[in-house]
Formats: sequence, structure tokens, C-alpha cells
Amino acid sequence: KSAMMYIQELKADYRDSQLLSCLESLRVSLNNNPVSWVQNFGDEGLALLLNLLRKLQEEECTPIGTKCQHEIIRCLKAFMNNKHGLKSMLESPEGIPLLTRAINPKVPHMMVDAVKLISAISILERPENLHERVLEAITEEAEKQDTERFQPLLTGMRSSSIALKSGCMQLINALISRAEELDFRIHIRSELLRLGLRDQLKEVRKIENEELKVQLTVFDEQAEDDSEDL
Amino acid sequence: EDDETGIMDGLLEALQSGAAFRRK
Repeated sequence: KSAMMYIQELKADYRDSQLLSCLESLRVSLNNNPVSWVQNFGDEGLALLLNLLRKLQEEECTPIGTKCQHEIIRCLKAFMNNKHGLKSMLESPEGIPLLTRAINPKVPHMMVDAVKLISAISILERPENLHERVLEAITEEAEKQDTERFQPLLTGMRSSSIALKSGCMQLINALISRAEELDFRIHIRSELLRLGLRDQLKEVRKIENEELKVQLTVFDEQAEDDSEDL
Repeated sequence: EDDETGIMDGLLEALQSGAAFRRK
């Protein structure tokens, strides 16, 4: 199918299983076609995906609606896997806020993908201030939910999913490592520790898992370096 | 230059291995 055909389908107001099947097929196409195909899908396709994600996030959650949201996150990952798509996504004012809204501990599988993508965006050096845009989106979403901004990450750390714990630690490390000022890094770390990360880390350190251990080591080393600098 | 692919895969791999956090 051509990129244009998917654009037509995304405009067709498909629902439930028909929408899910379209999104699954789109994800495969975005992953397997050349960059020129992704370029044809382009800004219009991205805007349709983001609109759809927003609508689904605003609707009452149904299992199939949640699956569609997750599939859109996967499509976005495939779309961002090249310079053109990544640039379009970062230029879209809604991209980062909508991805941030997918940090939902009630849907652990989707949250793993969302925190990883946001971590990746946070560590990009260009365009500048991406790390700040991510923190701003996290803060604004928490204000809407009337909760602490890092609460979803702490809830994710308490999940039984090791992949989610590891993903949350990745985002925590990305946010801390990309803060330029020592004071700000210490501030973010303290905010997390106070919110419950201190107790959570005691439990998480007992888990035998290589991916998780890498992130815990990064967290400890960064804290140690900052402590020395201080 | 826009043809470069695998950007997200590379970033995710660097995050997972810890390489993304090594001080320059």
C-alpha cells in the first residue's frame, strides 16, 4: 500500500478492530519501506496519527482503544527512525506532549515504549532545549492530573514489569544527565528520592537483571560525580 | 542526509547499554 492510501484510511474515521488493523499494517510499512516512503507519509500522516492519539487519549479507555494508542506509539517510533521523520516529530508542537501523556502506568506495555522514546528525545543534542521541552511536558501533564510530576515514573518503578522499571530508570537518568546545571541535577534527583525513589531503589537493587543493573549503575555514578562536584 | 535511518534504534541502544550517559 502507498503512504497516500494510509493517509486516506487514517482520515476515514475507522474505529476499533478496523483501526487497529490499519495501524498495525502502517507500522509494518513505516518500518520496512525506504525513507522516501516515510517522507511521502510526511507531516500530513504524522498530524493524522497525533490527532488520532489525542482523540483516543481523551476518550474513555477501552481495551481496543488502548491497543490502538499503543500501536500509534509504535508507529511514531518507526516514523522517527530517520532524520526526516524525527525532525517532523520534534517540530510538531503536540508531539512531545502527546507522547508524555502515554506515560500511563495503567498500561505498562505502552508506557515502556513511551518512556524509552521520550528518553531518546531527551538525550538528543539538536535542536537545543529538547530536554527542557520534555520536562515542561511532564510538568504540564502532571498539573492537569493534579499530581506530582514524577509520580507516574514512581508508579512505574513499583510495577511488576522489569522492563517498565528499567524504562523508568532510563528516563530518570536521561533527564538528570541532560540537565546542564549541577544545582538542577541535584534538584531533580532530590525531588525523585523524596517522592519515593529512595525506598523503591532498595527493592529494585535486589532484582537480578542486566538491563536494570546498567541503569542503576548510571544513576549511582551520576549522583557520585555530582556529589564530588558539589 | 535525510536518508539516514536507524536513528531511534541507535539512541535506544545507547540508552540501554549506558553508552549514552558516559561523560565526554
